[in-house]
Amino acid sequence: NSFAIVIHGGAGGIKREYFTQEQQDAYAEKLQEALDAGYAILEKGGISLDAVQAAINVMEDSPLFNAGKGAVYNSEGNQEMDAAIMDGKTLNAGAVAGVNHIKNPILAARMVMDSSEHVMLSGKGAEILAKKFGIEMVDSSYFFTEKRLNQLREIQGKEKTPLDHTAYLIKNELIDDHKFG
Amino acid sequence: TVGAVAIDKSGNIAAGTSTGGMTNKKYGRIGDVPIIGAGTYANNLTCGISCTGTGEYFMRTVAAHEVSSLIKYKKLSPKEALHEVLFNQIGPLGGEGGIILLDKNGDIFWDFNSTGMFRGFKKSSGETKVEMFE
Repeated sequence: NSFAIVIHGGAGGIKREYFTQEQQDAYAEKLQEALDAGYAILEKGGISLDAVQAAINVMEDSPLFNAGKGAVYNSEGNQEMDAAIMDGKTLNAGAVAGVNHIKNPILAARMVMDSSEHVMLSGKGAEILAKKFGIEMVDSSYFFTEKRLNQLREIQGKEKTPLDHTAYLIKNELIDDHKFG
Repeated sequence: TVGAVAIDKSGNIAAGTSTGGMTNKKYGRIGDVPIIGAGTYANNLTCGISCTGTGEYFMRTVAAHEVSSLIKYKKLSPKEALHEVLFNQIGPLGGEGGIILLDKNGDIFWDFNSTGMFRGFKKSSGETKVEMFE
């Protein structure tokens, strides 16, 4: 009857010296909140799929992380989000790609898994189905964050794509230290 | 990118990942996250996995499924499998990022070849941890 949850909030140029204590505390607090949300479901006997969804929802709703509210901008100044979820018991899986009106893309991924015969839906089709199933839709302006926009402006026009969290760094020179996809 | 992997009281594992992709990506670019087996994978026989990093490299190595397969067929430990994929497959190609893993026994592992990864876990045994840096 043991249970557990593990989470991540992105990787990249993350060194202690690049973050203020206030920023470190904010990240730690939100990570703990996400863990607690998932753990609470498991503790009550809930299923792992619901726990994963709950933990990710917390991080999607925070501007600190590159998902949902804190999603980064593409080269055209828009956001295009992806999400996936998989059930290890049945090997069922669901995913959405390139969406920008679904408040919590992980919910849409779950909907694709549970309520369609498909594994991955992209763009308009994913959003139409999400809306049909009552998943919360938002105007794309909901995802606006000044820090992410500034992060884009720093490198727009260049062939560079930095990993997560660069927007929150005190210094910007890390951008030049990265390998780029 | 954010992700989570959990195992419930029935021993069922689930994994999920959500992302905005990479800043300044080309419009229409899709990374590893929504591709089952690349950035996200779960199998009760082995483990659940969520990845974060430069998606193209996780796609090219089918990273999440590769880790699971190394455990299943080559009998590597989760720690060895993560190291193999991150440092011997993704790293040499130029890829950077990290992976969290929760195995069928409820044991938790993570590894990354970037300078850091925001991460944490909480177990019914009472163990819990949140870490950010190396």
